[in-house]
Amino acid sequence: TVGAVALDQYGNLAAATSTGGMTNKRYGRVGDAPIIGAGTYADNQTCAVSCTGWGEYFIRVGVARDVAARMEYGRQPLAAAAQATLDKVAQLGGDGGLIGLDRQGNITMPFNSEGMYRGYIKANGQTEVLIYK
Amino acid sequence: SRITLVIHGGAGTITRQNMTPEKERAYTEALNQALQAGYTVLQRGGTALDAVEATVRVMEDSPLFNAGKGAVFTHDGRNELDAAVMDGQTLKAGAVAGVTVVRNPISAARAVMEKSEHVLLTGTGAEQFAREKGLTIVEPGYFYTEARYQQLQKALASEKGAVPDQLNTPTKTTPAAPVPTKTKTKTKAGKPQGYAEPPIFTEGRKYG
Repeated sequence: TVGAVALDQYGNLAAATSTGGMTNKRYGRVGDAPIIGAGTYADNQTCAVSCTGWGEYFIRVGVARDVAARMEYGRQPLAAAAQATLDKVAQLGGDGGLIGLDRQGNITMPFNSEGMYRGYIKANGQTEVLIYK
Repeated sequence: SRITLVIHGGAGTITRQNMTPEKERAYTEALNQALQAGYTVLQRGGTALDAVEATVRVMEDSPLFNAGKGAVFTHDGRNELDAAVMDGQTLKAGAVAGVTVVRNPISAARAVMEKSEHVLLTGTGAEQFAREKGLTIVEPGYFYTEARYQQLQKALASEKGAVPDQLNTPTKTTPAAPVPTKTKTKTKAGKPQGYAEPPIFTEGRKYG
């Protein structure tokens, strides 16, 4: 799975996710990536999120919207909201990660699997690409 | 300006042990290329929506990632692709699932968002919609990579020796579950007597 979240100069957020799904899948199985609110979500008032991981758990938790809802209702900051939601996935036995971005330009990239290909570029040009924990 | 772009290329058993310096360099280069594509859009005053689509298209076209070219294989040896996009300003969203001939599924997802009144289209219907909207259509073989095909062979081989789970077991009559007795007594763990965890997945077999 691949994904991107962006904040433009007009203050708008957007999120995108694309995947081949799970190796050896049957019966037209679909994971979280194309399910809005599970693997992909964006709302200017809270955050933009793109997920990657064991889809069934991300769907059952509704991860992408859960992160935004924690910010909206619980007034949690992005990083805390993302970590709390990912902890919920782990409690159920799922693994994976997500990238998140809010309208102040704050970034979060938590994951509880062994690694996650991830990276960012900020307004000042600061950029980083990471693979392992 | 607070223009910012964040990307991911998937999570999983990515450890130093199963990585080579060449592979690590290739992934780092591909991620940087994807970052540059989206960031250039933002620097030129483009929208966040244009930036995320441009970024994901680069990763869909790279055979390294499990999306577009280089996607994993289904049990039947096909590539079924899913994608979604959402606009934070309008809360409009679009998604496709199970498409097999659309070169860039993320662009199909965006077409669903902007050129239909739906949110999610799947399978051959989604492919027909993509064709009608002029998206690039390719042969299913376009997505093939040897590495992903070998991953499928490995999963199939490991499946051969595994105990068939519920999904594989042919249907046969099983004795009806005992009718729970009315009086429920709580065990110390707080679970009602006779409660059993639903066997959703066989431990350790995630793929398939």
